[in-house]
Amino acid sequence: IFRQEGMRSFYRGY
Amino acid sequence: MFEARLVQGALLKKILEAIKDLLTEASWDCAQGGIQLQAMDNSHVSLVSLTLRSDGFDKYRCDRNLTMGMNLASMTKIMKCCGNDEIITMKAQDEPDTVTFMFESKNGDKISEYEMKLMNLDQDHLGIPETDYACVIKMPSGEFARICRDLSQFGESMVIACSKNGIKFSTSGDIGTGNVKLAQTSSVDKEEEAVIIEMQEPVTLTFACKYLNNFAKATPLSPVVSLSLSPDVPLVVEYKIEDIGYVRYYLAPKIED
Repeated sequence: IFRQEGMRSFYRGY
Repeated sequence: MFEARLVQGALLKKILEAIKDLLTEASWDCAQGGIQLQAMDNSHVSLVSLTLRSDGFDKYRCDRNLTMGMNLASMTKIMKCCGNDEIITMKAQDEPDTVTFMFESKNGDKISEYEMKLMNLDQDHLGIPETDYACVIKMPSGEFARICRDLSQFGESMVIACSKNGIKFSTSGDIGTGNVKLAQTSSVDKEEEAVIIEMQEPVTLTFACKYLNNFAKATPLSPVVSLSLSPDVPLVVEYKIEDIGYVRYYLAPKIED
């Protein structure tokens, strides 16, 4: 079972 | 006024093929330095970053920065009207509601023009810091596409393990397991056929095959693909686009609950 992290959890928005 | 002319119009067609299945719509940010596009897929698990430098175009003019929100399915319909050997010019006014695509035959005796309505897209941009990756793999893009295609028959996710000995792609599913090992090329006649590993430390990460297969749609853009991996950060899959720029895909690794 996997959980996939969204991009926002890695890179901050600007 | 914005105008960008690309004699190799087929490049723009290939770029669109490389992003249209991942993104439904995207903003094309045009500035003096060139065109940039950054967008996440609907699930926000992957990110596409496209850069086309102005000096890679045969003619480029951008008086004011502008953002053109485009529906990529609509753009695909228009690009299908462009022959592979035709010259593409994109044109827009300052603060545009529409963009015009002009296609010229090589000898100039046929000119087609298509005007497309633009959209207001409220897209957030992500800042991606410069990262030193634990492993950077350069390999033939066709080989990468084939591995993604072959292994995705077995399971939904693929493990990429990179060490100094080589790279191992593996998957498992209901019918069984599969893996492909690639050794680093010892001597190369053609650089684009080589497998080259730059490794600081070994890395093993798991990714969804569905997205990797989508990224592989950029294969016609470049004979070489580079994969950059580090523990716990997104994989970067990069295809250089001749002398004009690159398309990069970022994909979050799967994390066990």
